[in-house]
Amino acid sequence: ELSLASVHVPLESIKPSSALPVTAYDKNGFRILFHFAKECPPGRPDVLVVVVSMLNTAPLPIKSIVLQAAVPKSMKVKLQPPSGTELSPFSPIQPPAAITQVMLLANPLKEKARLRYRLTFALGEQLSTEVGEVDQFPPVEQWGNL
Amino acid sequence: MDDDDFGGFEAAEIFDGG
Repeated sequence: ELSLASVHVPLESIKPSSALPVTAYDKNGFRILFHFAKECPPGRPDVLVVVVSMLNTAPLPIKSIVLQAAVPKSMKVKLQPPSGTELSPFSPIQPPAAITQVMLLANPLKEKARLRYRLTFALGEQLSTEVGEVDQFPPVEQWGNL
Repeated sequence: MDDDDFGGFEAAEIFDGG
């Protein structure tokens, strides 16, 4: 059963793994990291739970942030709603603002995981669309005990 | 970038059915 429609992983239920996060995007002070969860969702050993965190270290606010993801047809991806769509400007005397978003990756055929993202946001008045690809996922055999 | 084996872009549903 490839569909992820019925799978929902609450952020609080996620145990972070010891695997290093992967930097998916890092430009002009806007950084997006993929952190990998230790375990798969109950009953879905084929699904990798990823916590996407978006950080702003730029002196400008970043608004209207939307992340989209695409995966090879043999896989499925689902993005749960993000914790926000705006990041306030960086202030050295406060912790950086962050957005977290849970992303689920189903890979039943255990192929090498690849993901393409499309990121749209407004930095100051400047509207941007960025695309990129991420392929440094943990080896699929380790999904579920990271 | 080979486009053939990738599926379409997915985005978060704004109102999560929950």
